Amino acid sequence: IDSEDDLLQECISSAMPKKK
Amino acid sequence: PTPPYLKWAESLHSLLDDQDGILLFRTFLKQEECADMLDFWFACSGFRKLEAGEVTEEKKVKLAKLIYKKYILDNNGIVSRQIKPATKSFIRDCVMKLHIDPAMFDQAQTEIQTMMEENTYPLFLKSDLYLEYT
Repeated sequence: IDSEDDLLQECISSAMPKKK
Repeated sequence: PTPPYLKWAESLHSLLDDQDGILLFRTFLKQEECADMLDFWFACSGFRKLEAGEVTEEKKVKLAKLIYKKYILDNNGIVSRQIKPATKSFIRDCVMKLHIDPAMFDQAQTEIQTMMEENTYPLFLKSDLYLEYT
């Protein structure tokens, strides 16, 4: 379950803007 | 230069283009118990971007199923309630038949975005949280 959450979280984070 | 928090009021995209803006908007949505809408929106964008990266087909399938299970399958979930039945059926078919396409969540993302633009985003700009921040 943890790895599933990690995978989803990774996907969400990948779409966020990087720190300016 | 214009301070970031004033840019956030220009459009939803300006807000979602800034890390601090996202953080504050998410805090607001959490108070309103609809933070899943924002997470879903970013998950859809992240899923679409997978194509460009080096991701295995297996991982794409897994992720599509995860997004479907977490946000769409539960009809009482905040995201699921805002998405049209036809859109949900389309995504369910894609997942069941393993027709995994980078654009399979696009329509659902648009529906959630419209909901945020018309509802939660204007409320956020009028919220104490935002006003205190500014």
